[in-house]
Formats: sequence, C-alpha cells, structure tokens
Amino acid sequence: QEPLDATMLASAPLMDQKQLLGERLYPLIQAYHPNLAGKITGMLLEMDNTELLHMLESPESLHAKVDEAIAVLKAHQA
Amino acid sequence: GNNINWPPEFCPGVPWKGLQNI
Repeated sequence: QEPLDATMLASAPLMDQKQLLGERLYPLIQAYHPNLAGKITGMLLEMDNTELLHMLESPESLHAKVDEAIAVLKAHQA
Repeated sequence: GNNINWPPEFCPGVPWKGLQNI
C-alpha cells in the first residue's frame, strides 16, 4: 500500500478523505488497542486532516494522541 | 447528559459517518 500524502488526500472528495485516513490509522491503532481501535479511530478522525496525516508519519504523535483519546474515552464512560 | 453514542466508531471497509458537517 503506497503512503498517503497531502496531495493524494486533497484529490479525494471531502467525504472520502476521512475514510482514507481512517483506513490507514485503524490498523496502527489496533496494534496497541485491539478492543478500542474503532472508538479511538473515530475520535481521532474528528481532528484536522493535516494533523491526521502528521500522525501517520510520526508514531510518537500517534501514540500521544491515542493516549489522550483513551483518557477522554475513559472519562466519558465513567 | 452525555451522548451515549459518542464517539462514533470507525470500522474498516465501512463508510465513515462520524462527522455531521462535511
């Protein structure tokens, strides 16, 4: 699967952009949190596409945001 | 009250409908 870049993303319809990002993010998140991957991906997809692209390129950023999302998720479910 | 359906869940291969305003 070729890497997703900003140009490729911008050429996709707006609705499809989130889908493309989600399809890339989900397996990465699933590796760390198999049970919460769908929810976490859903939360992260509400962020800007620019930030999501950055997270795909930077595992540190992704992990930081995933940790944040889990904290929010747990607070919400409590 | 909190929306119990939040956050919207992403499923691979299923069209994403999480965002209301796009």
